[in-house]
Amino acid sequence: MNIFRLAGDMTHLLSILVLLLKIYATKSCSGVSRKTQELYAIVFLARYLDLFTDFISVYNTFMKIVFIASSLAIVWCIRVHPMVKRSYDKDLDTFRHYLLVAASFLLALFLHEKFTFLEIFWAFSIYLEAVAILPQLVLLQRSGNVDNLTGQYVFFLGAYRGLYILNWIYRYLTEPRFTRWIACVSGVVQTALYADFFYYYFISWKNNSKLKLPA
Amino acid sequence: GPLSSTKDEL
Repeated sequence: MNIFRLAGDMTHLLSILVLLLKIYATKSCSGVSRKTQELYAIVFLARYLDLFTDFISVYNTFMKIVFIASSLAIVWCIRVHPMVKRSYDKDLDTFRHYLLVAASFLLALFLHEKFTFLEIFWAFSIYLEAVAILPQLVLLQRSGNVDNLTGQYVFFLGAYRGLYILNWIYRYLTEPRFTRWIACVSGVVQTALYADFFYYYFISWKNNSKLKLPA
Repeated sequence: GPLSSTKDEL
């Protein structure tokens, strides 16, 4: 474990807490893409299949459970909770996210570290996570002004993988046999997808104005 | 040692 990875995990956890706060405090999921939340639930379920078989550390197991439970709870909230469900705008959240699932799984069948069930699902989860934010970014562009908590949620979610890139550089420089190409390349693509959001987020922070993504 | 195939990252 290094400071970059710990900061990355804490930023990821913070993004989830901010989203939970938004949904709980406002009893609304306006501006939140249900499809991105569903994709993240699939990402965690596919990535942590070894939750009960490979024990790495208490921290690792605890965080995996938190990520799986929170992503499922958020999807449940948006799909089932009567107050929150009413605020879901399905006419704006129209990204065909099942195509992202299919493409990621297909890619994982060809590009993986080992042709085993766990490794293919792990690669699938890495590729899917890289594109999981797309429905949310499309929704933000369509829904005009973005409320603060939703903007902060997306910012922290994008920042966490950026910190992981620093972690991979650090590990590459300090650990002789560290190679994690699938996660590294995918992580760079994932962070790059946030580039324009980060730009407009910075502008809104600098001008102390409302975050607005151009349509 | 062998390639660390164990996924120690989240």
